Amino acid sequence: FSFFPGTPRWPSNRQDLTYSFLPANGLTDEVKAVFTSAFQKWSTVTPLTFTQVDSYSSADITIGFYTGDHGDGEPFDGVLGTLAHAFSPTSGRLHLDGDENWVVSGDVTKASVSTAVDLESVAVHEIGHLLGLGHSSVEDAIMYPSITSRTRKVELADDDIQGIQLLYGTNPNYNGSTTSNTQERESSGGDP
Amino acid sequence: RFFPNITDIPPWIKNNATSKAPWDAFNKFAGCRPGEKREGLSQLKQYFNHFGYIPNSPSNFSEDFDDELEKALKSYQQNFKLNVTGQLDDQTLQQIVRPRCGNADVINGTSSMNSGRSSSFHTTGHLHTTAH
Repeated sequence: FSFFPGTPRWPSNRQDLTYSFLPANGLTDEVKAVFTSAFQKWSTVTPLTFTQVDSYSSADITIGFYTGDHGDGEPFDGVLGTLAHAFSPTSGRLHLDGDENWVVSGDVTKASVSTAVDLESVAVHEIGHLLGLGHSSVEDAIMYPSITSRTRKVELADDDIQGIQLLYGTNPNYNGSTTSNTQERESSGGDP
Repeated sequence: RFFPNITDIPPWIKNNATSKAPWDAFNKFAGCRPGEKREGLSQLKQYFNHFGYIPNSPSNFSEDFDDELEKALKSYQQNFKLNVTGQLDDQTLQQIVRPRCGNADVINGTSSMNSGRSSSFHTTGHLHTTAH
């Protein structure tokens, strides 16, 4: 794991964070639920909490889908290539490329389209940036920079957990496993 | 574009699925070695500049496989745990063209990505650990 230069983090008086979606995107509840699940991955292992609010202007974290040049000097590039980016604390901005073929649910590994990208996988990664994590060389880690299309990776690896817990400490209810309360790892075909 | 389920992806998307991703063109550099000059290498340098491996952002990158590109490649290969060859081998190119997060791997010329170690490379490829 790594941190941004200077190790920026959300201060101790801002641990209960709010998030909101760009109203112009008109996202469905199903899409928003993907982010709720993604935030939960990080709140499971830290004392941080995340609550969706309607007020975009007052939210700590803002989430939006954009295409091409969207004003932050980091234009998106169409299908594949750059999928998303996010800013370090306490900016709270998470931008995703609106040109991608985002799969919201279902087994993305079985998608017939080679450009299908699993939304939650990317969301979990970008939230890591919002919280202060940089990229990791550990391929299994959420914070590994690249993800192949038609791939789902949403569970925090030990590397991710060690990094985020160095920044924020441990959730007192965290039992040392991120998978026991979830139904991920769909490809295993075995125990949830 | 959102697809609530993979079965919702319409046929026209499937038909367009063979369209080139932005970095697919880099595959033509397979086997390209230091000292060579190839059209399009400036765009690969822009890629490395964007992700922090080439720190400066000149108005124009040359089409030369120069020391700067070799150094960037070695740092990239180190970060992605590839063989550190400083060359555009197949394994490295496969990694380069994969979809990825737009955030830089190297910020302010320093990468702490690999094993949490701050590192920088000389063109010889020797690793030097910095105090910070």
